[in-house]
Formats: sequence, structure tokens, C-alpha cells
Amino acid sequence: MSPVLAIHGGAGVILRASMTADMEAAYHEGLRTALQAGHAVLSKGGKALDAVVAAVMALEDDPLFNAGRGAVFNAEGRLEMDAAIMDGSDRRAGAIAGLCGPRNPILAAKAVMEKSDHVFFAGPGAAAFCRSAGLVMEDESYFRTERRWKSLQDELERRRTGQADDNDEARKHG
Amino acid sequence: TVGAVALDSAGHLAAATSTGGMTAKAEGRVGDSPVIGAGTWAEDNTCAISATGHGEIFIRHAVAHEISSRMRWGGQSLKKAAEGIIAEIAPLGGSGGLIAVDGEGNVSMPFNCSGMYRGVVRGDGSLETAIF
Repeated sequence: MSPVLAIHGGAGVILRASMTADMEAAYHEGLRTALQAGHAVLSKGGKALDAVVAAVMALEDDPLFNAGRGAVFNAEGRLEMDAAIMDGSDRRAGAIAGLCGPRNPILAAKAVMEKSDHVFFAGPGAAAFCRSAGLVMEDESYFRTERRWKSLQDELERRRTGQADDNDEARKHG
Repeated sequence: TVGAVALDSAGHLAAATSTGGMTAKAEGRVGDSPVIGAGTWAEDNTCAISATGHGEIFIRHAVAHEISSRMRWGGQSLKKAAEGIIAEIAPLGGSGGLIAVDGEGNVSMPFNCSGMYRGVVRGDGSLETAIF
């Protein structure tokens, strides 16, 4: 069986039309880094589960992408993270939502899957579980980027002033 | 939202999805796609899925699990099942897309909106990346 890995990387409100050549090159490099991280696992006969974790961690560590270090802000100006993972070999699954803290949210989801009898933890309970599982936790400042903060301010300003939504579909999802 | 799906040399599938959510989302909203069955699913012999999109629609349509169901019960290919559900939810407000791999190593990456970033690496190490 020849292994294969695919990835997607959301970049929030960075629109294709406003992307410079340098930014585009950086995004491609970020995607390649994630692919190489996953391929490094698969090429040694490693598990698909470990490969997807390696690839997602690389994307979470890159502030260009809106997960983990590049997490976006909610309307209250606070960062929240969600992550989920599933192993097709035995239908084990884990997920976390509505917390800020784990340096790599996908490791939190994996810990729920592997170290608890449950599938989904949310909010303060999820954060407590992450700490008890020994995950590396970070302050909110680790995840904050000025670009994400500006995106929030722009969106809140649009709402305050009643400007019409431009209906760009890239804005509609994280 | 970021995510990955993979098939390993033993024939096993896995999926992972991680997000910060939508900018300025309501506090406490879990509406983006890392929900098991909606945006994340893996089941050997059918497919592994990771989605990004308007999460409420993905949840209501159990999009990731729906692809697996269409393959198991409808005998559909990965491509037909994945492209079919993404096309069906588009007029309902379900903007977004997904990445998918099946148990034979076929890959499908349909989307119905802009702002999509994709990549795939095959067993020989060949890489492809794309931005739309």
C-alpha cells in the first residue's frame, strides 16, 4: 500500500486578491513544511494517525494559519481553539473545544482519545484535562498575532458602523 | 481551519482537524468544523475526511460521516461522494470544502468557495501545493 497524505490550511481573512507574491510563497512553504512532516512519518512505515498529527502540528506552529499559534479572536477579543482527531482503524476519536492554552490543540484532542474514556471535552474542563495530561500550555499572548487582532478590529468596526458584509466566502469560516 | 488526512502503508486511515474558528465568532460557539462526524471522520475501508467551512451547515448535514455512508451504502466513489455533498450544501449556505482520502489512496479535495489552501504528498515524496 502506497501511503498518501493531504492537508488543508485556512488563512482566515487573507484574501487571494490581496496576497502579495512574498505572502503566497510563504503560504506554499508552510504547506510544504506540513506535508514533509507528515511524509516523514509515513515514509518510515509510521501510522496514519501519527502522520496527520505531525502535519497538523506544523500548521498549528505556523502563525500564517489560523489554528494554534495563529488562532483567531472571538467577538469578545478572546482566543478559543477547537480540534478533533479520529483513527480509522478502530474508530477511536477525541476532540476539544472552547479553550485557550494547549500549544498544539491537536495534541489535546489526541490526549482525549488516548488518555480518557471520553470523546469530547469543552471549556474549563478541557483546559484542566490538558494540564492533567501533561500537555504544554501557553498564555494567550503566545497565540496572539497582530494580524489576527487587526482582523478582529476590522470586523468589529464593520459591524459597529453597519457596513455591509462583502459576502466574501473566505471570511465565513475559520 | 487546518487539517490532514492520511493512508498509511498498513492500509489504515486517520483524520485530524484544528481551528481557531471564525474571526469575531460568538463566544462559546462551536460552529467550525472540528466536530466528529461533521468535519472530522476516519473509517478504514471507506475514507478519512477533514473539513473547513461554515460549521453549522457541516454539523447539520454530518458532512464527513455522510461521505463515508454514501461510499458504504451507496457504493459511490470517494470523488462522487465528496464532490456531491459539497455541491449540495453550497446553496444552503454551506460554504467551504474538505480533503478526503480513501482506502485505496485516492484523494479528493472539493470546495465551493475561495480562500482554500491545499497540499498532497504521495508515497514517492512528490509534493503538490495550491491556493485558491
